[in-house]
Amino acid sequence: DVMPTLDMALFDWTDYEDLKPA
Amino acid sequence: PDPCYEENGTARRCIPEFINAAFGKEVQVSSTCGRPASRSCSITEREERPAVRSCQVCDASDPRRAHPASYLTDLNSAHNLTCWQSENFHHSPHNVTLTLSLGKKFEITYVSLQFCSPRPESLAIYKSMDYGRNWTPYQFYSSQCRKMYNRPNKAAITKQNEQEALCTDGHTDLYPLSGGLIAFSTLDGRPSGKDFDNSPVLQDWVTVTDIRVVFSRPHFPREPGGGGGGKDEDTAAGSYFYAVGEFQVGGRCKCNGHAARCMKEKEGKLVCDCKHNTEGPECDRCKPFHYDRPWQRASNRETNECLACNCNLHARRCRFNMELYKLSGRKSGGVCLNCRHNTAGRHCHYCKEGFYRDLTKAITHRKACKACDCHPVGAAGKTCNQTTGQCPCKDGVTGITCNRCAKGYQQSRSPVAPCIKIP
Repeated sequence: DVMPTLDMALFDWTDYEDLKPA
Repeated sequence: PDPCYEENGTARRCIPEFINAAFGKEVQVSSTCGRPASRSCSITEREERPAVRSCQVCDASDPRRAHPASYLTDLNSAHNLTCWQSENFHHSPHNVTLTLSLGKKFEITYVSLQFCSPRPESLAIYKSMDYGRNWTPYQFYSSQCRKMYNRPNKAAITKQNEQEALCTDGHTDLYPLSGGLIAFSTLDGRPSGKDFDNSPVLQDWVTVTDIRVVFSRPHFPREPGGGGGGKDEDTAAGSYFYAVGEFQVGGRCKCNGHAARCMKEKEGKLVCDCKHNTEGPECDRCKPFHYDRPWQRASNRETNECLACNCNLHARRCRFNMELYKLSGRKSGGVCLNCRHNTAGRHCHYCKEGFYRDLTKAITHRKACKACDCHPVGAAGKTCNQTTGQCPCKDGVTGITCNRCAKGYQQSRSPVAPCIKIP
């Protein structure tokens, strides 16, 4: 059973703008 | 078949043929008779008959009576011996110089001169290894070595002075009055001559680009005539001259064992036709990208061809590193430069940081290294294991690129901890 890939849209970047990939 | 390679392609030592390197070459002479026309006399010997004096005219404008320098190195024919002849001179000593430029380094075995006049009483041979910039003595001949050249007569040659010019009183007799020979053998009597391959000193000793012969002093005349030209009352009293029929320099074009011939390049310059991945006028360096071991001259035992660096097809340039060469047991010292296709290392034999080895492809393949492609959120860094490609995953994250949550974890909203344990 393969897990789904991480969904980038689900992350909250509010406090981590500098980590957000381009 | 190429003499520089065995049939199976293995390199082997090769050398150009032995030639008279002077043949057909121009000789610069400091004096030639015939401008203006002059008369000179010489003594000729006839078997068991008294010597006879004969005189002849030298006239540079008349080919039948000219004695130009080109006669020194033309075809030597027993039927028609052509001689170069100097101007008459009236005092002794009197220097006349012959300078021969070979245009390239040669390794010579002998220098010989066949005279049409009596041999000089004193004569010096010099050599240059740098196209005439510097000259060093090669050999002296004189019945008065100390007085003329400040050298002892027939000094002993040992391993300590193999590169020293000697003086000898041999070959300086007045007789024969014509046809006498002076032959200097460059290796004769030199102890390391038998082990020439292993003697850099003698290899240097026989290397020349130019040869200069200086006739320093003729024999004094004896009646009726004698000496260089003889006393000739019809011309200026007591004149001498030097005359040479053949000037030979026997040797081989110097290619250090890496070429079987020399040839003229576009500009007419003589160069070796280098093999064994060597280049240069004397095959004296390794070709670019063939620096896996230092350049060496070929010997009977070892061909010492230059070897290509091993860069697995990922680099076009390399350099030689002596330390690495010694550490490898004198086997390999090449270091690849500017490895491409995301490879790294001395031989471009592994993948650079941020890439990993695709084991389905050979290391020589241009796609042998694949990008790690670590997930920007799931991975703790961008560098993966260079062999397996596994990225360093954050807690609870799995997958080669760290792009999924592990079993028992679920995606969170925090990019710092992207997977959290399911309560």
